[in-house]
Amino acid sequence: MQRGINTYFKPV
Amino acid sequence: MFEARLGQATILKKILDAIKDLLTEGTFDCSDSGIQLQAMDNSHVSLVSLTLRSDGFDKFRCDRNISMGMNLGSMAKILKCANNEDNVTMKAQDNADTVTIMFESANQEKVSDYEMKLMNLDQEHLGIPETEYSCVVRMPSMEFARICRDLAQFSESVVICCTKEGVKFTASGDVGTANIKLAQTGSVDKEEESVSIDMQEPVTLTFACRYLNAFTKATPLSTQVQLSMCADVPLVVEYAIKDLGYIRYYLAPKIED
Repeated sequence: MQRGINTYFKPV
Repeated sequence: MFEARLGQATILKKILDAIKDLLTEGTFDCSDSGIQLQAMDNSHVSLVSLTLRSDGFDKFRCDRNISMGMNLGSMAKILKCANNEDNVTMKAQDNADTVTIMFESANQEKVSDYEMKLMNLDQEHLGIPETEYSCVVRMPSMEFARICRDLAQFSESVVICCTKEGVKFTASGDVGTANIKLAQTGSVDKEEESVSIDMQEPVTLTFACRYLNAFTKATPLSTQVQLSMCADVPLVVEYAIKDLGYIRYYLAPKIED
């Protein structure tokens, strides 16, 4: 399964 | 007023080539420290982070921070009009809705300028946490590109396994299984040909080949590439841009369903 990068990095 | 000049248009061409397959548009954030761009690819699986330091430019002036949203396809069209050895200057007024890109031949006999419309891009900026990576591999960028290209024939995914003995790339599919192992090099005459591994603990992660292959479009920027890995966090693929900065790609690992 491919998660999105925004699962790991959150908006600042 | 923003103005940035580079001695050779070829560097900017290579930078555009390194990002335009992943991103259709991007915002160049300019400040007195330099130019930064951060953007996710369209599917939000990877992140591109570009940093160009102001001291790496032949001339750099940025009176007020400005964010220039650009269509990268349009910028690539403009850069196609430059000769590799041309000087390139990017200029924009404060609060402008256009940027001017100017090329000058070495003998100054040909000067061309292109005014490009800027875009208002509503892009969110992601915070990248400080990470102690379990394994950091440095290897020739051409070798990495070759491995990604070769293994993509066999599977959509590549497993990267790093131990202190070396780094192994594996792709398994209908044809069978392909393994490529690289050991750390001993003393080599040329640093750019070396493979080095800095390992705290072994790590095994799976990544989508198509993104790794997209990252290798940055190969002309640097003779070496650095892969930083840690369990359950995105891979970092970094290409240094000599005397100017770096381009980093972050890729979320694939996880078992």
